[in-house]
Amino acid sequence: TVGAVACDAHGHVAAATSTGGVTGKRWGRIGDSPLIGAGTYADDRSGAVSATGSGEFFIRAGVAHEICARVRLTGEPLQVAADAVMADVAELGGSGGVIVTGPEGDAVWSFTTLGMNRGRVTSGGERTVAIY
Amino acid sequence: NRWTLLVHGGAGMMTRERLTPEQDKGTRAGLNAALDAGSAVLAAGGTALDAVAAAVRVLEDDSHFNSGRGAALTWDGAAELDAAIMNGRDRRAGAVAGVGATRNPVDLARAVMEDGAHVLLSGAGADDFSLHRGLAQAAADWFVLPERAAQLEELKARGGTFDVEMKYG
Repeated sequence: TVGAVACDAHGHVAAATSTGGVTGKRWGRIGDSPLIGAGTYADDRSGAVSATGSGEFFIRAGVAHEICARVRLTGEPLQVAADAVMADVAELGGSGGVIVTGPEGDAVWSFTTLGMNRGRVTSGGERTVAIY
Repeated sequence: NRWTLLVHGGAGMMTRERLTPEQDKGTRAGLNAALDAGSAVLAAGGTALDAVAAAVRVLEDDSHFNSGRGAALTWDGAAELDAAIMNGRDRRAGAVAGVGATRNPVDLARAVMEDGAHVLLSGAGADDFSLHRGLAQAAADWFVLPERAAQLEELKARGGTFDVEMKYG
């Protein structure tokens, strides 16, 4: 699974996710990536989220929308919301990661697996690429 | 007027012991190429929507990642691809599931969003919509790579049903 989230110079956010799913999937199995609110969500009032991991658990936890709703309704920082929802996924038995940004241009990730292929770049010149 | 772009290329069992130096190098190069493509849009004053589409398109074409070219394969050895895109400005969204002939599924998801009638299209109908919208098509051998076929055979040989531990991404 791959994904991207962005906040542009006008404070608008967007998210995109794309995947082949899991090796050996059968019976038309679909994971969280194409489900708006599970693997992908964007709302200028809160943030943009793209997820990767054990899709069935991300669907059940409504991960992408849940992170945005926590921020919108409680004013929680993006990192706190992302970590809390990833902990909820773990409680269900799943694992994976999210990348998140918001209308202020925050750059946030949270993951509960051994590694996540990830990168971020900002207009301020920060650039990070990491795997482990 | 600050802008920000983040990308991911999957999460799972990556450790320094498991990844070969080539995989590590290729993964980092792919992530950097995606950051280059998306940040070029943002630095030119472009939209977040165009930036995420540009970044994901690069990753879909890179065989180091489980999407598009080099996607994980179904039990029958096919590539069944899913993608979604969403604009925070107006909460318009487009998504496709189980498609197999559009070179960049993220572009098909965007076409669904721009068309506006639906949010989620799936399977042969979504492939048909792609043809109607004139999107770039790709044959199965663009998506299906030998190393992914080998992973599928290894999983079957181990008696696995499907990659529940996400060992293969």
